[in-house]
Amino acid sequence: MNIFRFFGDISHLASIFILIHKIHTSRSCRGISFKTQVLYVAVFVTRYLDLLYSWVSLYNFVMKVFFIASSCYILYLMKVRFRPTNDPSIDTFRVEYLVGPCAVLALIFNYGYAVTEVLWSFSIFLESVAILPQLFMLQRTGEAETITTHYLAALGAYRTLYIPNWIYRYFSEGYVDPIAVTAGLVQTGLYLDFFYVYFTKVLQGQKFELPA
Amino acid sequence: DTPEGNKDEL
Repeated sequence: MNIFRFFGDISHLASIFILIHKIHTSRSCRGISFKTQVLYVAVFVTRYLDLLYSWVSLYNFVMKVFFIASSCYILYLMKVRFRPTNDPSIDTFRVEYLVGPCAVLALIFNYGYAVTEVLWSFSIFLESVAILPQLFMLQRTGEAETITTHYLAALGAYRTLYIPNWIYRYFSEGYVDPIAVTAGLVQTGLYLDFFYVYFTKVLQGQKFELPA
Repeated sequence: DTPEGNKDEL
């Protein structure tokens, strides 16, 4: 554990709390892609299967359980509690274009042909693109509530902080995980456009609006 | 050494 990874994880936690807070206070999940949230549940469940057979640390255990539970809770909020505020007609990204290629990549690139290893790889690849339905929705509507942009910024910060974490680990442990690093770089790259608008507009007090 | 990824990461 190093400071980059720690703050990355804290940022990830924060993003989830921001999202739940947004849904509760506005009593609405407007602007949130249900598809992205479903993909996150798939990511956490397939990656954290090792909860059942390996122990890393209490920190690791608590975080994994939290990520699975909170992502399922968000689905509940969107599909049950605040269902009328969820508009599937603007959440149109085709997730099969993400899940299929990720499954193929996981079969090719993994650290061993065991079900758990392939699913772990799959979760890494899927996480790297899981935000796309959300970003696509943002692109379509052209604007977002400020709180939704804070959610995305915290999520993007988490991925960004994992990069110095890997650099740190390379120098301190001489260790590189090529699958995680490659997927992580792609994932962080997807946020670049968003970050640009977030820093130049939202943090200057303006509304998040994309140029027409 | 087992060929594993950063499984201690989240």
